[in-house]
Amino acid sequence: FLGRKEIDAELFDDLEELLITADLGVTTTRELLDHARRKVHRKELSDPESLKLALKDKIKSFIIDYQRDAELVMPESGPFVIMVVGVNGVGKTTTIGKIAHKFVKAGRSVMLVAGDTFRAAAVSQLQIWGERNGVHVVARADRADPSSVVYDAMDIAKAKNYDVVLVDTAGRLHTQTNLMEELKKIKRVMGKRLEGAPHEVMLVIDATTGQNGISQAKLFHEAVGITGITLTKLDGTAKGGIVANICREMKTPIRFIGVGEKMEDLRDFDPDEFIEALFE
Amino acid sequence: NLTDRLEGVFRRLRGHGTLTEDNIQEAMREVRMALLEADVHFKVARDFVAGVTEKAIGREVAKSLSPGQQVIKIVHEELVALLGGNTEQLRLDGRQPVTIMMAGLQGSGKTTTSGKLAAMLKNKGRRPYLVPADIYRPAAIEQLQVLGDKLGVPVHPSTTDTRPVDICRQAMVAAAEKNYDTVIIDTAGRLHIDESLMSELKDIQEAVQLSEILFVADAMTGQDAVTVAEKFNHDLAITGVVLTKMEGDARGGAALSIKSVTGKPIKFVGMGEGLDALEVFHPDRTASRILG
Ligand SMILES: Nc1nc2c(ncn2[C@@H]2O[C@H](COP(=O)(O)OP(=O)(O)OP(=O)(O)O)[C@@H](O)[C@H]2O)c(=O)[nH]1
Ligand SMILES: Nc1nc2c(ncn2[C@@H]2O[C@H](COP(=O)(O)OP(=O)(O)OP(=O)(O)O)[C@@H](O)[C@H]2O)c(=O)[nH]1
Ligand SMILES: [Mg+2]
Ligand SMILES: [Mg+2]
Repeated sequence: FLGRKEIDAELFDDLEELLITADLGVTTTRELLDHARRKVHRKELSDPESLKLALKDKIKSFIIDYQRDAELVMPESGPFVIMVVGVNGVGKTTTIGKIAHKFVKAGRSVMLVAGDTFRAAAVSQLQIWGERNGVHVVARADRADPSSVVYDAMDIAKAKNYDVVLVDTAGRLHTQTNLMEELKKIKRVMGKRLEGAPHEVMLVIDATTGQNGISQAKLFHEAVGITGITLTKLDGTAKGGIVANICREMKTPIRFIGVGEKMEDLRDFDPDEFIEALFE
Repeated sequence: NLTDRLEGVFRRLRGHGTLTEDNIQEAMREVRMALLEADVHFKVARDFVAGVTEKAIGREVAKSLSPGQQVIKIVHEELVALLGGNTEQLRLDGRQPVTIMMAGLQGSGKTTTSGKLAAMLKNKGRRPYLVPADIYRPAAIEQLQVLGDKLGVPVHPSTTDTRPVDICRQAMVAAAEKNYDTVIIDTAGRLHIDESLMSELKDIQEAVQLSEILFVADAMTGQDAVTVAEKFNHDLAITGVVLTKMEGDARGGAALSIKSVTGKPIKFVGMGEGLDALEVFHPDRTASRILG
């Protein structure tokens, strides 16, 4: 483990560097190392391997500390509506294309909703994902109010009895109050038109995000109540350690990870694999 | 915040007219913590603090400042110097047409920034030409076309069945024919560890005379900023950096990480989604933000 034969100050320095460069943040790293130091002091740990294991267990406890099921659970009847939110460029639209693929492979009927009526070519981008999956995309030709697109979409979803509805929203910074209000309205309209919708509010977080991820999660949660997280771009070199803090704070499960730009590049989140990768 | 924490540090140590090696140690630990909380890379923060410590030892505490404020002043000055040392504008006077290639990770803001640059250059009286060279992302070419239409800036009619390097060659021919003086090439987002896609950028660099290669990075990037910037700079010899989404609440430590590891000037910051939201980089504002 990091080539060290014994627990000493240098080992702790190396661990500090490992945890911080994995984006776990200063406060959490400090807490983890203090926890480890106490165990060493109480003679509960005496070699680097067991210290490593103790750290992994502690981090795992932050991540799986949620009360809901880790898997997406389909409702008894009616469309299962997933609203996808997050800041600009994190991979919302692409993730919807991937989730659609997963459900189509599982034999479900899927519908996409082009709720980003703002950004250049956002609707076209989602339509291409719809074509790739062979699924219907509800979109408006004009720059309609996203709430009105979603309103119509809920009616269509009910009428055509789709199993899964994926609603794309425009990227927005969590600090833009008016845009966060817009998101609340989209959610309200969904719920009024189709009872229980959205059944899942999925926050997409980019694995390269630093400590700002905590602020993002906090404000999106306050605005619309996040029920699941997808961590994207884990095929890069970033470790995505920020989610350890987010999950700990919000007790929200990480549903999926994005590991590439193709339709198949989505995996169910595996906490053990994730933590192993943190320590690589 | 850092000022309060430093006041706390110096309250515990007594009577200071000069910053000494002893009284500065604990203060510098607080500074390092603040930098890490701001997403400055682990090694960059350590080196920066070591450098500033040397500068601070032996300095007199100004009459009007508390020791904590004096330390912040020195740290702030040093940050500004590091961030902005060689601030540079776009190189517009060299060989014409000026050719700018945008490069960076997926979703960092390259396409939007290409549009913003075109808007800025058009306002300066230049004749920009937007070149969509992203043949992979669904509707990427359309995205740049929509921006061009909005601005009244011509966009090269790229298609997804042409190799990016050929798109660029063809665009240079078109630019010469139509007398466009600034060519802005938007490339696909890619991972720095994807060797075949990094080669694609090197191919463009060899095929076209590039005046600028702008590395576009998201202001909220964490520790990974160093690894990514280092690789892009190593493979392409970037000439400048653009930090996007800076109007949010990210502390922006990635700015210091990227600047220290590449040595290349941060030329612009993206301050919004609108095509007018591009500003010249202000080192002092970013320094204050990083220090919190
Ligand atoms: N390498 C990699 N790239 C990804 C992943 N997920 C998305 N991307 C890429 O990230 C870029 C942005 O993806 P989008 O789906 O447009 O992101 P978005 O959140 O919808 O963006 P906005 O709607 O503009 O806010 C695209 O180039 C995607 O191909 C991933 O898991 N790995
Ligand atoms: N808030 C904010 N959003 C920005 C800024 N710059 C770009 N964006 C948004 O970030 C998202 C991604 O921008 P793009 O221009 O598509 O990014 P890209 O680098 O071209 O993405 P790929 O081509 O997929 O790699 C879009 O939603 C943009 O509107 C900025 O300065 N502030
Ligand atoms: Mg999108
Ligand atoms: Mg792009």
